[in-house]
Amino acid sequence: RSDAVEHDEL
Amino acid sequence: MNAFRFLGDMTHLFSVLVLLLKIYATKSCSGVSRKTQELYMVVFLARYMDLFTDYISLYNSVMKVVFITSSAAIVWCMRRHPQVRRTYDKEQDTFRHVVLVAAAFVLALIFNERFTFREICWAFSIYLEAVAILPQLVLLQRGRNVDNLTGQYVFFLGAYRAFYILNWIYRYFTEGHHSRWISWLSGLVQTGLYADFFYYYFLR
Repeated sequence: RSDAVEHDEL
Repeated sequence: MNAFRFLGDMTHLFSVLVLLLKIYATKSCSGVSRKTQELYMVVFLARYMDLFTDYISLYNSVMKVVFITSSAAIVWCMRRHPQVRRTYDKEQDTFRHVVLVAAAFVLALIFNERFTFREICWAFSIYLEAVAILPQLVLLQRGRNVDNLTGQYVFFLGAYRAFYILNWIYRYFTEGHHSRWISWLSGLVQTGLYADFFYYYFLR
């Protein structure tokens, strides 16, 4: 994904 | 995935299962704040809207579905289930939770990782989750005799975010110093709100 922030947490 | 985060997720899942058990086994939601449950449903819907767009792992997707469906099921029970809804003490559950939603939304507009729809929804869900327990804590402090399933529910709910704080510390030292300040600060506030509950929970 282009977004810098990867929300891999629940 | 690290042990702290996994423990946190399992504690969170367990808290939801305890609440579902209480409602299903006793066919009663006395002592449970419907407003807090509605806030949690909004939290999950706002945070997990990437469920269908971004696949992170099977675990991540399954847990998102579980949290969304369980929170919706609890709200449905408290609003529609003929037996359960009668046991909801509406006049006790008086916290104006709309204020919490508005405040979290304004905060998310100002403080977010990026000014995009997704990131604003994500920040909104983080801020809202930090304060979502307030109606429930107010209800508990109304001095009503808290049945221990409800007490255990709140305890596990408070403990889960404490595990997440350990997870953030672990990730800070192992994965480089990403700025997770939104999660950090909200997580500290969220766990802090439980402080007096934990105090009385262990004293009891």
